[in-house]
Amino acid sequence: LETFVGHQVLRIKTRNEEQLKKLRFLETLDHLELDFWLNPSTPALPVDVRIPAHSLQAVKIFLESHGIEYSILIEDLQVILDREKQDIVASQQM
Amino acid sequence: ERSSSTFNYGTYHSLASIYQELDNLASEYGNIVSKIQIGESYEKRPLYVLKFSTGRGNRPAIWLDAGIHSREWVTQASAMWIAKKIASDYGNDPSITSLLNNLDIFLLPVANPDGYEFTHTTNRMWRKTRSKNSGSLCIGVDPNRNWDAGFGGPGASSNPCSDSYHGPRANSEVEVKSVVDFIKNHGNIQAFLTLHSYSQLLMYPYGYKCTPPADNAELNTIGKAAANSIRSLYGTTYTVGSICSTIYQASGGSIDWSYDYGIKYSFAFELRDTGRYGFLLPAAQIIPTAEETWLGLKTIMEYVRDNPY
Repeated sequence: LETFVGHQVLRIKTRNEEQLKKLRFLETLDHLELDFWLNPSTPALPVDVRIPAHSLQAVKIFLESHGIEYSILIEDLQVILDREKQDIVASQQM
Repeated sequence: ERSSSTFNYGTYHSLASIYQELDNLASEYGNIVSKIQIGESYEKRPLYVLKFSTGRGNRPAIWLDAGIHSREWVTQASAMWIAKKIASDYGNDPSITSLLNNLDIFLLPVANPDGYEFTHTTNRMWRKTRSKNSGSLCIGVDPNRNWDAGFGGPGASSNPCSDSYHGPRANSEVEVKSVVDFIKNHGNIQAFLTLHSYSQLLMYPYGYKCTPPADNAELNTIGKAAANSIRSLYGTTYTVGSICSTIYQASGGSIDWSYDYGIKYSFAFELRDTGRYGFLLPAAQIIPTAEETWLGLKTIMEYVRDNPY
């Protein structure tokens, strides 16, 4: 089973079309291996993106350098996945 | 010996366990529930639909599917709870009894079984089908960009490595084609409802274009009534609108196809939550999510029952 240790999910809030364009550019950078849970659409809607540990620094620097606001929704995805797995196992044992 | 009374609806299950439960429901509620195979997935897993029916012949019917995006686990889990709810409440709940005395319901709880199995065995974050793409090492097509409605337009990717890859042609995915064939062969589907997560949205066509559908006012009214029903249980708020107005342009989606095919009451639900857990909604929220979703679905189903076209 693939692990997601250190992967974070960021919630990104854009203020204008220009910032949205920057996020769409980010989407095209395959080497970052970003997984958009909510895609960039309009400034009114947030963008949620799962970022592998190896890309975290680059993405955060990119966002900060363009003045794009973000917050961390999920600090470490694997922690939540482990909890989910434990719940399933516990339920099966019951 | 197993029965649906021992199935834990408040946890996430493997595909095998879900398929076993479909048999249990069909056996336990044989008077109204039957299991139909409508096709096979790319990796040859059966596509099972539960038919809820009290009558003979081709009655007007409602289509409901879940899990076309495999990582949206709360949708498959909610569909199973809803199946049990419909089966066990027939004859006890006047609303469900009246629904099934007038309409059939077809429920496809796992629309993308290959993807679902893959999320359990290999990659919890998998969204697409598991078909091979000619000329690419990347696997899978986004099955909700693969319908014949504005296929290949805005909001879908032509890159096989993208999570929103639309596929080589409309209906290229056997999981999509099987549903299309079933709906066409049935010939009397009055509503097409599909469950996704997450964001708490209730959407109607269109996604492939931003012009409102001919029935915009009616669909909006029904959607708002359903959202009110959802909110009435636990206060969960839903945003209602067309796909284009609530999220973004997305072409090749299932409800755009069903609406253009002539199924007026076409809706897509995006279930809980709004992002705290996203696709990893804790199992403790499965039953509350299913309960409130059912209220929204029931509101739409009652409208469909009372407003044939």
